[in-house]
Amino acid sequence: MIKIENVSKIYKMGTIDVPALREVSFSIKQNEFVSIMGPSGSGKSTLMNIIGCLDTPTIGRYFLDGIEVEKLGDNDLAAIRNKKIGFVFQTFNLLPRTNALKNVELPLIYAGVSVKERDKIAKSLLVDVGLGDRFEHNPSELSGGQRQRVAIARALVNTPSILLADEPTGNLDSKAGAEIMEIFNSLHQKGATIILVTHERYVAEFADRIIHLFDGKVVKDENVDRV
Amino acid sequence: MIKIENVSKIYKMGTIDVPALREVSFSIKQNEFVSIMGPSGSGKSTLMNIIGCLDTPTIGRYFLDGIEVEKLGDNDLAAIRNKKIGFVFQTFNLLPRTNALKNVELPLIYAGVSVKERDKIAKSLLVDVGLGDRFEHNPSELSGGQRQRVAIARALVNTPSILLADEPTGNLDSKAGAEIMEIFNSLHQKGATIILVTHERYVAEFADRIIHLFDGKVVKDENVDRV
Ligand SMILES: Nc1ncnc2c1ncn2[C@@H]1O[C@H](COP(=O)(O)OP(=O)(O)OP(=O)(O)O)[C@@H](O)[C@H]1O
Ligand SMILES: Nc1ncnc2c1ncn2[C@@H]1O[C@H](COP(=O)(O)OP(=O)(O)OP(=O)(O)O)[C@@H](O)[C@H]1O
Ligand SMILES: [Mg+2]
Ligand SMILES: [Mg+2]
Repeated sequence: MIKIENVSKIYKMGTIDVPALREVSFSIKQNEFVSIMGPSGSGKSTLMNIIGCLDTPTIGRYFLDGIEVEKLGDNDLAAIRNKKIGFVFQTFNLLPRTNALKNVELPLIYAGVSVKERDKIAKSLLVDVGLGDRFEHNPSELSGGQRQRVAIARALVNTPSILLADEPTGNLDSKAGAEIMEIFNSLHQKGATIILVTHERYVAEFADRIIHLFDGKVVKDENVDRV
Repeated sequence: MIKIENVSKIYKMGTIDVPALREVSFSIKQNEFVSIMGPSGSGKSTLMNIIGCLDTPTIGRYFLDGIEVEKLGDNDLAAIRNKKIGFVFQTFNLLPRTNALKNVELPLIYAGVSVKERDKIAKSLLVDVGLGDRFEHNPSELSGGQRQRVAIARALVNTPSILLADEPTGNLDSKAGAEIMEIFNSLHQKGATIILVTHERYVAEFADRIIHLFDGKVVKDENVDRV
């Protein structure tokens, strides 16, 4: 369960304040699938960074499974980031000069999984995202969409209970995009909570609910009707 | 006039060959507006890098305004890249720790334009792309879509006669995307040649013609009917 309570985020640029989020409040239940939409610059990635425990609110509170995240120690936060939450960054954040397989294995190395086991898991995920023939390629030897798919595979490798995906299909053609959404769907059916940022309506509608941000505020929170 | 003649591009990964383009041939006339579509990994960015004189074919020839690019010296190539061609990279390639204004001014600094003049041109372009209030932000202080728009402004700052844009709206919501396409349209009406890579059909249809790549080959070359 995720509870965002009156959260504002204000970036400081020297003497200027840049408000990115303004008194945002909402909750997301366990195993819910929620999309976040909104214009460029409206605060979507800022909100995802807070939910993913990568950044903290300037004002307001964030509760994860009933516990206020601000009160957690560094070890608890590291365990949450590594085991509970899978994050697909908008900018991918792949390790340069490191091949696709190693990039995907990285979270498993931190989690102490054996070499044989992590090799098997990482390879099977790269195959799932259509990169069975790109294990040895470094990020500079992959196309934009292929890098994005490596980042998706890395986010899934620890079978997270919460998946945060920031524009996961932004660099993909509609076929590759649909394949990724199928993978997210099956993770959702296995019980995971999924929060997805997208600017494409047809992708947002894979979710049960869409939260709309504008200029840092929640301006709409709609259910997706399944006909 | 751009003429691609039987061009293949094969990347070498140790002992393995990775064919990215396979015997591609087509021509693009002065002041034509052409889109390139194709699945992730089909060779679109590789083709754009060759057309933009940033990479060379493994086999085949590339003619720009009747001159074979391979025969050009470094000074000619630098002048083409800086004055004739504007490039919006799929990965933006902005200078980190350098604010938006300076990033956009960069091509004008190389071209020897005065401080006052380049400040005026760069500011007006940032306003055109909706970033009038982000001059002082570095890339790390901008959202994904805002960074993309800085990269677009930088590509336009030298009023290029050829604009190469690789997924220019990939990180933008439909409103911001439409605003960018309006700017490209007006550049086209002033006589520029525009080549645009996209995976979104409605963006591709702003062009006169769509070239479809699949697995490194041109599989279709269609005119866009204007009704
Ligand atoms: N330096 C390299 N070394 C080896 N292979 C490479 C290299 N750069 C690209 N490739 C391969 O060449 C193929 C074409 O890449 P390219 O970047 O042109 O694709 P693209 O059509 O732009 O895809 P996307 O839509 O994902 O951006 C891909 O399969 C990619 O893995
Ligand atoms: N470190 C920072 N310092 C100052 N301002 C920032 C910083 N990071 C982000 N911003 C500003 O905060 C606002 C929200 O940014 P955010 O990245 O959350 O937008 P977004 O909704 O994800 O947009 P996009 O769709 O373009 O990715 C933007 O206007 C941006 O300029
Ligand atoms: Mg964002
Ligand atoms: Mg590409």
